[in-house]
Amino acid sequence: EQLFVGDQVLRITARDEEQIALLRVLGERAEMQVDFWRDPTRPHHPADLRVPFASLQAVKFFLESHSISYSIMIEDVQELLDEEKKNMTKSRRT
Amino acid sequence: ERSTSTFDFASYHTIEEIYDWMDVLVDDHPNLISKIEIGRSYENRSLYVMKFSTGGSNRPAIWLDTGIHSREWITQATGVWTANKIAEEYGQDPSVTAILDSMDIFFEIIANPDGFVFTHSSNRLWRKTRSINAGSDCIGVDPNRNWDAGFGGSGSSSDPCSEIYRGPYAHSEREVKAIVDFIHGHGNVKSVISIHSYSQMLLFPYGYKRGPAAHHQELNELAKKAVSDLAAMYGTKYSYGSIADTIYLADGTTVDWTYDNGVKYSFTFELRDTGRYGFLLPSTEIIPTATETWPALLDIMVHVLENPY
Repeated sequence: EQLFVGDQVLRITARDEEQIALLRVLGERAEMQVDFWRDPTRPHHPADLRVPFASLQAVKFFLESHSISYSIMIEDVQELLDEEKKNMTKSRRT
Repeated sequence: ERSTSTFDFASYHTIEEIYDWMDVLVDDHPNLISKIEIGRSYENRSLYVMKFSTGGSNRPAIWLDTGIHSREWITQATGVWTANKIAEEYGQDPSVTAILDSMDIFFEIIANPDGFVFTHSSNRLWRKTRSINAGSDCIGVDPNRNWDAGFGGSGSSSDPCSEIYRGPYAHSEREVKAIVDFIHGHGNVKSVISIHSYSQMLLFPYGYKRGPAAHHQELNELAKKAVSDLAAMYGTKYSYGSIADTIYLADGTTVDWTYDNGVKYSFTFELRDTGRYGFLLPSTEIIPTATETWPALLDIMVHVLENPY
């Protein structure tokens, strides 16, 4: 089973089309292994990006160096998945 | 004795639990519901559709599907709750009774079973089908880019490793082809509602081009009413409009194909986004999400009933 320990989901808000284009470039960089859960569409609309733990530093550096604002929507994806699995088990037991 | 009353609608379930529950729902409503198989997935799983019918033959029909993007568990869970609601409200709610006295409803709750099983066993974030792509290590096709509607344009990817990979050719995916064949074979489907998550949107054609659909005005008005009634439940605000205008150019989508094939009332729901979990909505969100979506679905189905074409 694939685990996502330390992966984060960033909610990113591009302020203009140039930043939208930069986000699309980021999404296509295979080595980053990022996954847009919600695509960058237009300025001031949120885009949600899952970033593997190993790429976090590089991605945050990329965003900050281009002054692209973001917040951390999910601190640790695996924690959420573990919680989900626990709830399913509990419900099944009930 | 199994019963739908012991099924926990406020929890996520495996494919086996959902398929078992389907059988129990049919047992509980033998004169209303039957389960049909419209095909097999890539890994040869049954593609089950719940048929709600009070008789007649080849009546005008409404198609609903959930779970075509397997990781969006809130949609399959909403599908289970909604199917149960339709069954419970027939004979009680005047709108549901009127709809089913004249039309049939076909509901595919797990439209991508291979992907759904894979999210439970191996990769919770899996979105696509599980078909093997010749010449690539990457698996799967985005089943919402594989339809023969603007297929192959800029709103999808030719890279098998992409989450929006369109597939080697239109309708290459058995999960998609099964619905295509069903709708063509039935010949009297008047509405298709494909339920995705997340981002709180009610969308209609087109995605593969910017120009308005022939019925844009009517679809827009209907979407406006539906999102207003949805918001009235808990204040969840949806945006609405054509796919291309509201989000981006996306080609090969379900509702573009159904609309181009004569299904006028073609809509895609993108369910609630709490801004904290993406599509990983906790199970506590299942009932509220399904409950608020219900009035919007009903608006569309009543409109279809009252506006035959």
